[in-house]
Parts: sequence; structure tokens; C-alpha cells
Amino acid sequence: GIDCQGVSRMCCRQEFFVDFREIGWHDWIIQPEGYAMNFCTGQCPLHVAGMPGIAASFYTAVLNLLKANTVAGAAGGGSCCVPTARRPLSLLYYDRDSNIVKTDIPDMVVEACGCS
Amino acid sequence: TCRAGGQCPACGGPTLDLESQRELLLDMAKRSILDKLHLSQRPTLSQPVSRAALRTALQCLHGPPQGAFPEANRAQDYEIISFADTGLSTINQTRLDFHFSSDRTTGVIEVQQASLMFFVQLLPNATGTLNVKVLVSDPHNTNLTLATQHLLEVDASGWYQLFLGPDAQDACSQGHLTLELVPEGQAAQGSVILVGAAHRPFVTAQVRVGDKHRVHRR
Repeated sequence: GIDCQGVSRMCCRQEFFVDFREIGWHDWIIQPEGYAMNFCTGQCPLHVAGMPGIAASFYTAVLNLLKANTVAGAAGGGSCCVPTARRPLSLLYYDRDSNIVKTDIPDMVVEACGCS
Repeated sequence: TCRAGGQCPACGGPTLDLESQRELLLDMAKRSILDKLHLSQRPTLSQPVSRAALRTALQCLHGPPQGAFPEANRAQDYEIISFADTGLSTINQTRLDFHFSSDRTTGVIEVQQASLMFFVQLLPNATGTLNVKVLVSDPHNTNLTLATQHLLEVDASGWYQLFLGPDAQDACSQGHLTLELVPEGQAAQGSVILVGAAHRPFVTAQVRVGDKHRVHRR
């Protein structure tokens, strides 16, 4: 996947780390110390539609441009910048009875983005 | 990556200034975590747990549940460690009360497996039997009745683990479990169930939160 470097307007993964101490949740969340709430942002012009989020070869881009130009007039929704790889978030926390709870929340951290 | 004052490349809408954007993202992160934990709000801790008890208990936690979550029934697996409140204990018996939060906004908790961990201090060369009684309260009155009992041989000071059966699991699912530990035979004279900070008895439970009903999303 491509990480946003600030200048790109194309579909990429924006990293965003939430420090539990900063939001005052470190007293009830034992582990981890924070949560990488990464998200996908940026544009998906037609010639990169369907790209799995990797740097496409020049040939593929040209081929897709041709496809896009021929179908440019076709109706149909655009392509969106969406997560293409995600992993679980393991949490260890206190519940309101001060029990210790451990759980793995599936698909909680975005690892890569790509165009639908 | 929306620049303040520009146009957002993703949605084309007006962009937020970076501080507002950060506030929005932090709020989304909080709601996302609480939603996935089936909590309506962050817990406020009723009684802090000592670091010694926390350390002892975490050594009992197993690794992450193996395998992917069964998407079919959309359940989520939890491991819960509940520390005992030592209520009406006497010289002859130790009563332990455990509370399991029912603060989950959606879903009923199903206890898949539960075990009791407790520390016994024995006089040198003393051995004996410990009778662990599972008491359940009748929904119509507060009296506790004996559901099952387990006899455990104790022959040295240390931590003991006892796997609890379906009656205890049901009591945990209902939110409240009461156990009574009664030393018998030689153990009755020379044994003590420790309940201090580092030796606080606790129950570990493997819990699944099933969807009580599918939450209709707008």
C-alpha cells in the first residue's frame, strides 16, 4: 500500500495514532498504549480503478487509461479509496467491575489502502 | 491530508482546520473502540486492582484466541479475569463473590469455560481436603442454594486451579458467582485461604458475546 506523504492527492493510507494517555483512557486500558486509527484518503481516477494499492507499472497505467477513455462516457459510480488490508487490535482493559478483560477486535487497524 | 482552506480531495467538501480535524478523529477513535467492545461509555473503575494482583493474574491469561472469529454468528471472544470480593467469610469458611459486567449494550454473554485460582497457606506437612461449593441465588429470592461442590486435595502451600462446571458458568453468565471454600479434615486446622492483594483469588472465564438480536444499522 501507499502511505500518504502530504503531497499526493492519490489514494493512500493516512497514519493516525491515538495515544490513550492523551485522551485520558490509560487508567482503564492496560495494554496497548495507543491505537493506530489509520484511514484511507485521496482520489481514485478511473485509470487506477481496481488498483490493489500498489505502485502500478507504467504499462498497466497506460492500459487502464485506454480502458478509462473508452468507458469514460459510461455511466456508473467512481472508484473509491478503501482499506485493502486490515488487522485485529488486541486490547487488555478493566471493565466497570474492575475485572480484567482481554479481547481481539477483528479488522480494527488499516494496513493498506487501494482503489475499489 | 486535507489542507486547511483547500478542497478535500476525497469528498470535495470544505476542509477542516487541522485542530478540528484532530478532534474529530479522536472522537471517532473513541466511539469506534467503545462500539466494538459493546460498551455504551468508558468504564469508571469502582476499585483499583493492585499491580501485584494484576501481575499474578496476567500470568494466567492464555494467548490470543486461536483462529479467526467465526463470521457466521458475528460473536466476539473475550477472556475475563474477575477478582473476588471476600464477603461473609468466617474462620471455618471463605466466601468469594465475583461480578461480571452486564454493561454490554448488545449481546448476551455466554461463558464457555471458567476456572477458579486461589492461594492456600498450609502448615508444614499438613494436607487435607478443600470443599469448594458453588452457590446460586434463586431469581425469586436472595437466598443462596448449593448448586454443586468440588472436593480438592491440598498438600502444599501455593496456587490451586479448579475448573468450574456448568452451574458456575451459568452464574457467571447471569453476572454474579458466589463460591464458598470450606477446609475439611486436617486442612481444617492448619490451612488459610489467602485473600491479600498479591494473593487475591480470581476466576478466569472464556466468554463469547453473541448477538442478542442483530442491531439494525441506519
